[in-house]
Amino acid sequence: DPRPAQATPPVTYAKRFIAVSSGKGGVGKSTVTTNLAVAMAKIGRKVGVLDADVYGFSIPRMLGVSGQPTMIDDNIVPLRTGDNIQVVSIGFFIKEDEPVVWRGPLLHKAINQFIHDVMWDDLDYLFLDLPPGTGDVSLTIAQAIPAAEMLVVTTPQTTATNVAGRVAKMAEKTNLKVLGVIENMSYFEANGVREYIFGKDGGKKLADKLGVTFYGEIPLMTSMREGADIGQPVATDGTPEQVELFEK
Amino acid sequence: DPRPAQATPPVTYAKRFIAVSSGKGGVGKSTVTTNLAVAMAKIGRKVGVLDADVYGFSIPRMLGVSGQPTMIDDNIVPLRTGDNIQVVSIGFFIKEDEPVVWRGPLLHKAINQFIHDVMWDDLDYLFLDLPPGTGDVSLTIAQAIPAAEMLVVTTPQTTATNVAGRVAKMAEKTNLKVLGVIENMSYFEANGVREYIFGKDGGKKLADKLGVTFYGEIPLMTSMREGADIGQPVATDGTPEQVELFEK
Ligand SMILES: Nc1ncnc2c1ncn2[C@@H]1O[C@H](COP(=O)(O)OP(=O)(O)O)[C@@H](O)[C@H]1O
Ligand SMILES: Nc1ncnc2c1ncn2[C@@H]1O[C@H](COP(=O)(O)OP(=O)(O)O)[C@@H](O)[C@H]1O
Repeated sequence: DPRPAQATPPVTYAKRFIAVSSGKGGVGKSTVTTNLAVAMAKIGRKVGVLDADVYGFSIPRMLGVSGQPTMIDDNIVPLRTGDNIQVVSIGFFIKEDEPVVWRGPLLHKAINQFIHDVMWDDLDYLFLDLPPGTGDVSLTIAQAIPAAEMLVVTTPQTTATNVAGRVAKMAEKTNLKVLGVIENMSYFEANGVREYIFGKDGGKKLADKLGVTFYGEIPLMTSMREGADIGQPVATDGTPEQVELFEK
Repeated sequence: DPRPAQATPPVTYAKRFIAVSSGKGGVGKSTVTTNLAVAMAKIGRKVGVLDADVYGFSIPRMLGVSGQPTMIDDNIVPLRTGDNIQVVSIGFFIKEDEPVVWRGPLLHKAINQFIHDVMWDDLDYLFLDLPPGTGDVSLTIAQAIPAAEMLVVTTPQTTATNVAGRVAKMAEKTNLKVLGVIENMSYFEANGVREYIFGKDGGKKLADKLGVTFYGEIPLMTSMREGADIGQPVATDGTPEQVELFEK
């Protein structure tokens, strides 16, 4: 069992902890995390986002928050977005073009600080944006928050679903419950014709293979990338059908 | 200087070492690596590919090679593709749906074995497919092969180029020369209209910022994903314009 005996206090500052993961990077994991967080905040839930993707953090930019968080007695006070989402990211502590060249043990310490030393305010949901793959950080999170549930983001092609399968196996090893699978970049629609650039049905097949819920398909939309670039996820001002995609 | 004194023999089994990297995953780094390797092999170069992306290896599938490599006195004999490309990947030693949950030090050892204990046969080019980001593996490679040159793959959007900028900064820290930038997924063309789903000109801007060559744009093409899924990169049987894109 890779999990050491629980030396630290159990983590209880949110009703639910949703660890958003993906086997590979670039499948839209952070985009899905930020849109889900905004969609939940819009229906009145108290939401936090912990950006644990230390090598490729992009949550601050996607949620449009920046600056140095206040510290009270070595505890981090999260920043807040316009929708009152509480956010903590490694990006608040280093510059975006600064390489994070950390070896495992340093990383472990930073992540543990993010898990145990943040003054979150009474959350319904804490979304944890995990790094892609199955390295140190995901293990550390799984060990620290046994109650976390994993949401797997994938794109339709076989290579992505294979790698996502590895993530699900890891969840098994660390006893994290897999909530379900969301498929992103499912197709691109031009003039009413859908082009399945990255293939078709990979997400659905993965959900079936894992025996978990399939939360549906999110198409490739230029507006989603634009929203991520300006710090306003489409769920913020998106058309009802885009918000509906996220509230599922 | 993060690089320890050269304790091991210098690495000289190839005329050029091209480390293909990207700040983020999912930008098409492995797709570019495999297509470049095939394009070079087609014009008669002796080519090897080392899949150092231990968390998200996909080279074996994309080049259509599988199986257990032969070992001679603890040295690995590479597998070969139909184009006579020599290939070594972590994927030959573990199953594709097995999570690679390695902490830094174990990883370091495996990568060093790939660098020093493989019987490569007289290479013109060794392409190293690095993991995305700037973690342990990229450092280990930079330390072991100081002569390696880095090719940065990015997609057009700002978040990807920001992260790619981090990789370039890391190259500076480890004294790897940055050859240039290739932009992938630049646009999708339907009915003669180009849709810039992921934005425009990010690659060119990054190359200018780093003062390196911009090797051009590769469009989103369903045929590229299909080729990667069946182990036949488009450069193998691609139309002249696709091969031309890669031979640049
Ligand atoms: N459905 C989508 N349509 C268009 N662009 C998308 C979509 N999902 C993600 N993107 C873009 O793709 C890039 C990668 O997404 P990101 O969320 O950073 O992936 P990950 O967190 O998996 O690395 C971002 O630039 C984002 O804006
Ligand atoms: N230009 C392209 N057009 C269409 N699909 C692409 C293109 N480049 C990459 N892909 C697909 O995108 C996915 C991610 O590419 P991959 O090379 O695995 O990225 P990385 O190595 O950066 O993680 C693969 O399924 C691949 O087939």
